[in-house]
Amino acid sequence: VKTFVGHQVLRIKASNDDQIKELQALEGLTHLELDFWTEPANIDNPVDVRVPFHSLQSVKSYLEFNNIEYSIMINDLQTVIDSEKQEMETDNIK
Amino acid sequence: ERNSATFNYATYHTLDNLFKGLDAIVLDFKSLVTKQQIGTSTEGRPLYVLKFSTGASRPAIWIDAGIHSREWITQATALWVGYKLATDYGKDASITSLLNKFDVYLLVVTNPDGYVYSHTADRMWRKTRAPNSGSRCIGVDPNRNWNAGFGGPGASSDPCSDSYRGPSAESAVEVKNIANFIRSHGKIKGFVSIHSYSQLLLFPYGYKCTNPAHYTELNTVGRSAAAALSSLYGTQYKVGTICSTIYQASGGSIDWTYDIGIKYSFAFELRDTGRYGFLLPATQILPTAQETYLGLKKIMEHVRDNPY
Repeated sequence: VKTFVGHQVLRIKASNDDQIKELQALEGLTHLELDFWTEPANIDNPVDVRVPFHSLQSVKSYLEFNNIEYSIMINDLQTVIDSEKQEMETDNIK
Repeated sequence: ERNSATFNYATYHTLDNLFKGLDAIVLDFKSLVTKQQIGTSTEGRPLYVLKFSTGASRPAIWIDAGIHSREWITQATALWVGYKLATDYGKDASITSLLNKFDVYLLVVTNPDGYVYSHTADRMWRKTRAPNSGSRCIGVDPNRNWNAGFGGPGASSDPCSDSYRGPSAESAVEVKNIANFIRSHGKIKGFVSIHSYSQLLLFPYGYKCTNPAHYTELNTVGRSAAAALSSLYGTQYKVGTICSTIYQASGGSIDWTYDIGIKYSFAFELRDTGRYGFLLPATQILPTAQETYLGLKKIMEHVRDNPY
């Protein structure tokens, strides 16, 4: 079973088209193994991206270097998945 | 849980349990609902549609959910919608009138292999589970595999990408089965695909950034559906074409259906916006399903009242 310990989901708000381009460039950095839940396309829609633990520092530095605003949407994805699984099991027993 | 009234719609279920839910609805509403298998997935799982019908040779409305397997709120919503349609027939005048004129086909789990995989191995799995020749990576994005601008912008040619389009249009057996069903039926007048998340109600086009011929009407219907949806809990939806609202994406289902003449082609992106993403808590299943049903109902009423 694939685990997501330490993975964070970041919510990124680009403020101009240049920042959208920076985010699209980030999408191309496959070694970071990013999973874009919503993709960078325009400034009206925030970009949500799942970042593995090993890429967190690089991604946050990249965003900060480019003055791109972000917040942490999910702090530890595995915790949320575990709680979802636990809830399903409890409901099944019920 | 074999009884549709006691089935727990407010939790996420395994594929087997969802199928039990389908069977319970069929069993409890025998004169209205039947289950049809329209094909099998890559790994041999059945693609079951619920058919709601009160007569022969009717025009029909198609609704599917779960083409992207990790979007669990969509399969859960679709199952509840199926139960609601069945219980509303004969009680709700609008649904009764709809089902006296139209059949409704409901595909609750469009990508069953991916759904099982998202339960057992990788909660974040999105694609099918088809092997890709010459690659170690598995799966095709089934919403980039339809024959609508196939291979164009907004889809990947890399089998390792989550938006891999596949080697050719309809190469994904899940897509091929639905496309064959739609073509052979010949009287599908409305097509709705349910996705999550980000609260959008979309219509063609996605593979190109030009407005469809029926833009004004589709936009009006979409806005009316979004308003109905919002009336329950205040959930806000954006409405528009795929390209103008999110981004250019080729090979999508509703572009294909629109281009083959199904004027009323829409895609929902259900909750949420900014807290849980694909991990919407189970406590939100029923509210999401209830509000989505109001939006769906508006679209289905428009299809019913505007024959073409």
